[in-house]
Amino acid sequence: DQQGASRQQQLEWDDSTLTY
Amino acid sequence: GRLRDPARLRTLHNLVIQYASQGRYEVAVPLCKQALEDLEKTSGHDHPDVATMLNILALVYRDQNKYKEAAHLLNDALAIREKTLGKDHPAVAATLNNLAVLYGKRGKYKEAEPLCKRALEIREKVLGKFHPDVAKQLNNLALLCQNQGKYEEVEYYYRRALEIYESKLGADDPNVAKTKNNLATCYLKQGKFKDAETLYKEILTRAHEKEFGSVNNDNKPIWMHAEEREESKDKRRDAGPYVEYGSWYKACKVDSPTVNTTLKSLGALYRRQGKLEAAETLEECASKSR
Repeated sequence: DQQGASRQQQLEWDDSTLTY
Repeated sequence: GRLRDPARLRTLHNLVIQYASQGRYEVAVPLCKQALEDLEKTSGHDHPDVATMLNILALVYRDQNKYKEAAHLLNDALAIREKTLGKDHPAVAATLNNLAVLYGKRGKYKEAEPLCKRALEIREKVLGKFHPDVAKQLNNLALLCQNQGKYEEVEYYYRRALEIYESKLGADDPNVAKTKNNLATCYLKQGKFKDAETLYKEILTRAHEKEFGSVNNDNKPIWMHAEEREESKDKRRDAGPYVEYGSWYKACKVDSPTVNTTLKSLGALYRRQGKLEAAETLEECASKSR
């Protein structure tokens, strides 16, 4: 279950880099 | 300059994204490379549009799991943006963040961390210390530290993120429950089971109240029912199986991936304490809401 919780955590990409 | 026009750049960007999302990288990549060539011819290498196109190509490479190539392009884009937009521009922060993500995906947490920290500093400077984008950056930083086992730092970053989300977005924002879940995971890794339990209960109570109103004797979140069931199991030993469902079916209707994860995690904590009936109650609920 703890693995399940940490699997949810992912580094988040910032898509705003495409709009500048 | 065919691509000088921002509308053209955007159209090309959308086209590339579309091809990439269909897995047609063999079209997307040459399209990007051609656009880059055009841009560099007309505007020179150090132009913000070139940086944007490098970011687009990096995204295509990322989607192909070519993290090394993607990171190379982002480093190039970063240098251009720092030169053309200044060191403290949000676009620089965003590029630093994505570079950190790429390093993170390759397991290079140590290299990723300072990039993430620099992105955080820029965002704090530009947006103020309590902007939700700062919280998001704190989340990434926490995750990078978590992968290095630096739990005290993880705890600090998640706490700060939580404070921002709660004060800026309100207690019912999904980011609050998500961050509490992450913080709880960090507590578990440190053996702080009681603290984790408290957070899980807060998440479930909040989700319940949002759906069904304040908690009272006739309106209880699932974990209270679970504990009551656990406590009354001795009394029920003669009376057969547990049938008094009361109103707790309601709690199962609170449905979201975060709540589901929380149900399973709190269930595992109950199980650890030997509270098997309480654990079962939550696990049943979790499997139903899936």
